[in-house]
Amino acid sequence: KDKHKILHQLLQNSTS
Amino acid sequence: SPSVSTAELDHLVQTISKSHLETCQYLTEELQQTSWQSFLQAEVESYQSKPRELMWQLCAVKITEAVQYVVEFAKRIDGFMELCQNDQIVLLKAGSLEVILVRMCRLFDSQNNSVYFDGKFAGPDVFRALGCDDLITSVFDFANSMCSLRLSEDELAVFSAFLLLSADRSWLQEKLKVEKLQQKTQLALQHVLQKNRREDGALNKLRSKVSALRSLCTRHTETLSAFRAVHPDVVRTHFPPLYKELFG
Repeated sequence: KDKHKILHQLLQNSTS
Repeated sequence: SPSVSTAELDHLVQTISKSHLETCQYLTEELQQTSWQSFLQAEVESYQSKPRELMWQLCAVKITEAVQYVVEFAKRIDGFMELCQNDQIVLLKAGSLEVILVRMCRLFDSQNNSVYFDGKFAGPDVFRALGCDDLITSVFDFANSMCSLRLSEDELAVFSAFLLLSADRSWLQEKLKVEKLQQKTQLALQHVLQKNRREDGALNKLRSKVSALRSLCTRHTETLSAFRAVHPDVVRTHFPPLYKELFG
């Protein structure tokens, strides 16, 4: 998670 | 392997296909509207004369755009978001480029050996400025071989999901959980191939694509490393952060 902040964020975001 | 009814497999194929179409980045109709227009010679030469680092940056941006659609596709696969966060990240980090390469066959004109890129259809010569002709040739060869399978959208969709749910990726924490999902997806893949009256070898043909995909992705990582060694500042300051997270 720490090394993949953006990917983690995309996974957390609600469906776009 | 889990016992799954035909109705369940039908439903699984349907939901994966729906997710695929919702997240495919370009609809077939949109592509048809471009009339398969290729870049003019002057435009090709313009791409060829870009500085190497600018062409790399442009391609990194395009790949990153495509990745975001694949992430959204993954999120809509039943069971994916129930995996632990570590495994969601592991699977996407390892599988997103594989899915992009498979999706590429939807944007590929085999007759002219060209791919939809930056608004028109581009042959391998458009990418000469990257300085990795061998890799580009291999990518185009792969797209040609995928196109020759003439997969339907359903089959592409389920194959993409199957690739993402690879239980043999390194660093998975809940491997058995991923295996279970992958097995179900494999059954769905067999089901959709049978339903479309494919010959018996179709699944094996797709399985043989897996090693080709892994090789291409490894070569991409290696090529990026080599480029980064020469242009570290370009990568650090001008490449999309998501691209660096996944492939750097």
